[in-house]
Amino acid sequence: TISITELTNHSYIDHQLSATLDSTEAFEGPEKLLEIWFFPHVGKVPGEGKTLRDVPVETWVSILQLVKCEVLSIKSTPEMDAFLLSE
Amino acid sequence: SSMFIYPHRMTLKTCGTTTTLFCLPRLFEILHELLGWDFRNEEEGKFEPFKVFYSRRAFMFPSKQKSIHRNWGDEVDYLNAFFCSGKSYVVGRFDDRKHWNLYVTDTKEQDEQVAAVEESPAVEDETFEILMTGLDPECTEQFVSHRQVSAEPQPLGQPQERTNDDADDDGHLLGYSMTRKTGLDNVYNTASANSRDAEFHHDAFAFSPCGYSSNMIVDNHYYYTLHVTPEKGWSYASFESNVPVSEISNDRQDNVDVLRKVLNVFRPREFCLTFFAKSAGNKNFDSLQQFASKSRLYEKKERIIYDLEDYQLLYIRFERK
Repeated sequence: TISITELTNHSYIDHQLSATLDSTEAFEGPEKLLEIWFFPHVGKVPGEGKTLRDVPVETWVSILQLVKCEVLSIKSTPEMDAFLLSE
Repeated sequence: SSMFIYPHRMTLKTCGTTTTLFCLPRLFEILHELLGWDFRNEEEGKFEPFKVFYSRRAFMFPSKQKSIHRNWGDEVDYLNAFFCSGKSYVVGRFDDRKHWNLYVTDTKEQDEQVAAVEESPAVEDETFEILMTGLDPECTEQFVSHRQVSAEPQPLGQPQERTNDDADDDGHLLGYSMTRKTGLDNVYNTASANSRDAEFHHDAFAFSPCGYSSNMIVDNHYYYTLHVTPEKGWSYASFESNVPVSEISNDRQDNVDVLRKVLNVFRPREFCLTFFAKSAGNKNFDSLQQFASKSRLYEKKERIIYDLEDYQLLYIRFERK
């Protein structure tokens, strides 16, 4: 069960987008689901220990522009980042 | 829409008329620039990460999609031009536009020493997806917010890092309320798992005029995500999860129980489920197929099992009796 604290512990939130986003044209239900495993597990990530989680938020924002998505908010844990997106 | 980033893998799930595959060239370029990751197979002139999955149910309005996304064949051509050794599947009847599409690459070969290390349980992976249409109007009403969006844009500026006024954000506040009201935060019985409360984080948004998206993180590592389009005439809801239900609930729950809870929130006229796991020995393969033969509310219309090299896939489509 979630508690109200979940509203105040985002690691990133775009209040401007949250306030102005209009989904009137979002008519299509079925989603496109893309999953890429770059390596079989985290222990196989090469180099100096940099991983996907070291990609800055603003870089993800620019990549997602190509998808026509914007970042509404992010929750992070020690093991992953969960992005909530527009559309 | 949602995106999940782990150190070594990512999942991007996008609704509407998004152009998901068009991020691929820039994504691989950035990973090379920032992380030094180079997945180019020089011999074939394509990219070869460890594993790629791309899937979607047949669109309701394919002609409104953009470019390659109007047609599954064009998407597959694009993927095949980008990745090595891809295979595509049309799962279910092609003629009634209720089928499901899957593209998957061969698993990149590892050397023998690495393969031996990968026999560890940490590599175990499963994904459960439920795609529902024809939602009960009483249920969809719970996902209509009636909130007003700002007519005037907020002052321009950079999106803010964590602030203290998050609770003033109506979209997130209403999303939180919808989650609580519908019980979608109680899909998994994590609290009773190991006499401890598994860490649980939640992020939801109520769109205007309607619609809902949420991400739930279980035990810091697993997620489940829901997306709801409640409009009458083309209502749709999806549930996708990589939570290993048996493990997280200490065998007190299975995916049939998860399925029942989700169906109870939306009461769809039709739905299909897909379940991926590394091994056909996964108990959920049996229990989900038993549900198909025993359900009093739903009738199984199709059941397909695919052996996808190192994954097993179960697909079942149901209609309300």
